[in-house]
Amino acid sequence: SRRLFKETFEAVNLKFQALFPKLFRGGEASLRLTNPEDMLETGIEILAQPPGKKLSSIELMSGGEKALTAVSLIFAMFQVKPSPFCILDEVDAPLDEANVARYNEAVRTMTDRSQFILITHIKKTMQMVDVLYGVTMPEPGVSKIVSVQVNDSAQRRMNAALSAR
Amino acid sequence: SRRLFKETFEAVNLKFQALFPKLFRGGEASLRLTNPEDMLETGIEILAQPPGKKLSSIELMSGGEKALTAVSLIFAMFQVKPSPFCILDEVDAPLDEANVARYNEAVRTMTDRSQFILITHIKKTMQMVDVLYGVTMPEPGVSKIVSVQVNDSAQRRMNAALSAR
Amino acid sequence: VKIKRLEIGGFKSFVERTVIQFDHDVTGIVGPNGCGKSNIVDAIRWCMGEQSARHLRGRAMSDVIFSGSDTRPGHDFAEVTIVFDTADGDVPPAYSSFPEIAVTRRLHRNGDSEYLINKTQVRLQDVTDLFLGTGAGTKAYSIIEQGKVGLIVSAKPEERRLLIEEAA
Amino acid sequence: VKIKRLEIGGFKSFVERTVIQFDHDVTGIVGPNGCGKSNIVDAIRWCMGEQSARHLRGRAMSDVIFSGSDTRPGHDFAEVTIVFDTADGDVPPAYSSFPEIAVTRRLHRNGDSEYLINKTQVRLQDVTDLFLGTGAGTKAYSIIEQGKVGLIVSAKPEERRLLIEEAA
Ligand SMILES: Nc1ncnc2c1ncn2[C@@H]1O[C@H](COP(=O)(O)OP(=O)(O)OP(=O)(O)O)[C@@H](O)[C@H]1O
Ligand SMILES: Nc1ncnc2c1ncn2[C@@H]1O[C@H](COP(=O)(O)OP(=O)(O)OP(=O)(O)O)[C@@H](O)[C@H]1O
Ligand SMILES: [Mg+2]
Ligand SMILES: [Mg+2]
Repeated sequence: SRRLFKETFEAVNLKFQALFPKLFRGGEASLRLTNPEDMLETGIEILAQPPGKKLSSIELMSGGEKALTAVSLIFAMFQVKPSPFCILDEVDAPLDEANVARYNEAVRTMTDRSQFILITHIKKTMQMVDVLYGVTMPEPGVSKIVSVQVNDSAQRRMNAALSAR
Repeated sequence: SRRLFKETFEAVNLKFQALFPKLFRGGEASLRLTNPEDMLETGIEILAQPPGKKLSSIELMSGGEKALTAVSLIFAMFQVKPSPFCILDEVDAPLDEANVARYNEAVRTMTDRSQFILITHIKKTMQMVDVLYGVTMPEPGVSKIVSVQVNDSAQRRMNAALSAR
Repeated sequence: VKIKRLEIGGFKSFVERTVIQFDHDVTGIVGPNGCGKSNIVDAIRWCMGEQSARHLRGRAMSDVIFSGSDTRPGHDFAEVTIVFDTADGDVPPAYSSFPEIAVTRRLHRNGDSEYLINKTQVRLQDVTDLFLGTGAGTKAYSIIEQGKVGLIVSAKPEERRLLIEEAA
Repeated sequence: VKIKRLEIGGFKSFVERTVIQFDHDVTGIVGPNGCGKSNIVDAIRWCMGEQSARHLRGRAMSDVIFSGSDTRPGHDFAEVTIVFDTADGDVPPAYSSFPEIAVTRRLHRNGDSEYLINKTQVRLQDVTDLFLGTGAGTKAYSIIEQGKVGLIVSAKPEERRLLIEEAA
């Protein structure tokens, strides 16, 4: 329905405007309807301005900036209508060290309402998760889950939760 | 011309068949013409089988396997008709540690005929290049090349080359 | 709902029955290229009712059945089970009395295919209804596939509205 | 030929005149997201004669001119020079007497655009001929853009033949 779309759009827009500057440590971003008169057909434009830079078309942004902008928008939608789980497959691949840390921090703030599954090749991300499953192929072509490591701080959180029951 | 295409195709195919097993430490791959009767219109199919796995459609391969297969093909074309330089922008992003090392090794073997420029976020790659240019934005929005580090072994190669003249 | 665990057997490279527990807030999956990490994501999508083989990197749906390796023959069927924990109560009424909801999808080489909820055979429609009811649905923004994060930025404005529609 | 150096001024985020030497076999370019690394690649493509703004992530060619930042106004023009070393002799006859070949492209805000070879104004055709002559051309496989390495694998068979045609 028109009204539901408009309400959802505005809610997501508010969350996006709040989340982008957190992930970018500054700057601003928002969503804009290409055709505000027509809630049934309008498209959605993304306006994004990293800190200190001029607002220009989103295509000119760098690979890492685009990924982080996309994550801000996806997490904004998550905050409006959470899904029980969120799977992010190598989303951190284009990010530099500082942005990998910010991405993982943002994931952590979203865990109050959803479970996250992160697939990664990046060590910093591996240090940020609660449990690590290692997948390998000791026999070529046949997958095997070979190791499970629980992060210390996660272990402590679980113990605290268990003893509190 | 038909004959030139056919000759180039076969030359690239030979190089590709030799290079893929080097990068994958085994397995096999080749190119196949979709329409061998028609040198002017035929398409080119890629058949690739990582070590120990069954040959299946290339789309089923993993992100890293696809990237490494693409690198094998691109370097095969380079070996048939070198370009003075080759620019690889974050091509190593989807690769695991072992494949990053193999990719960098392959780049090094290609340097007899071309200069390589690698853009990367990966430390192992940074250790493999001869010189590192650091790009930053101390003033937001304004790029600056802020550091140049020459790798020890590259320095030694240069000194040897200079003293040999 | 929360995901409790995933059980994969005969699906893509997971020919051996594999159980993955999801007891934590943030689970990391790591390993070399081509070892099966994204196949786990495909297994979850497939179990949730994905109908397009292309969205699972295949040409035909039978591509999800283990096709063999140097040392093993192909498998006869693929099966994936997702087990949900209903403790936090966000459950469709039909299942509110169960402590767990197990959704299973099975595909045989000969094309036969089954869907089960808590071991009872159901239709695909029941599975998609259940997922929609729990809020998992096939939300386009709850599974970000490898290499695809940039699409939301490069998408046409009309394509982006579909994401808002999903959230609505 | 070898690339000796690159000189960028007013091009995208490189508003200040910047010189990058290429004396080594393998040059690495590193830095935080958005600091200008891929812009260097765009500068090289542009100087070699790229005519499509979309291939440079822009909407119009004027997008390559520094548009300003919080602390600086926009620039009036973009200029990129690639200097080649002709020592190894792979040079088109017209330039074989020069020790270096400097190719410059300039674009002004008002739309005026110039191409120069060794400071002599030439046409775009002369620039593309020179690059083809040296083997640099705009070989589709000598510049692999960020995120694009998978395209050769996901391309249609008819699209892949274009790469072989370029190598031929
Ligand atoms: N039906 C099948 N039978 C057997 N193997 C399969 C089947 N489908 C896919 N595979 C194999 O699974 C592998 C891909 O696995 P996957 O995409 O999960 O890797 P990955 O761990 O995500 O790697 P990367 O880090 O490179 O993304 C491929 O080698 C492919 O051949
Ligand atoms: N005409 C212009 N004027 C000013 N800034 C520009 C212009 N064109 C592009 N930029 C800026 O350049 C930045 C992109 O730079 P670039 O793509 O080179 O980053 P990068 O170093 O490759 O980053 P990443 O590691 O994320 O790929 C963007 O922030 C963009 O706004
Ligand atoms: Mg993967
Ligand atoms: Mg870049």
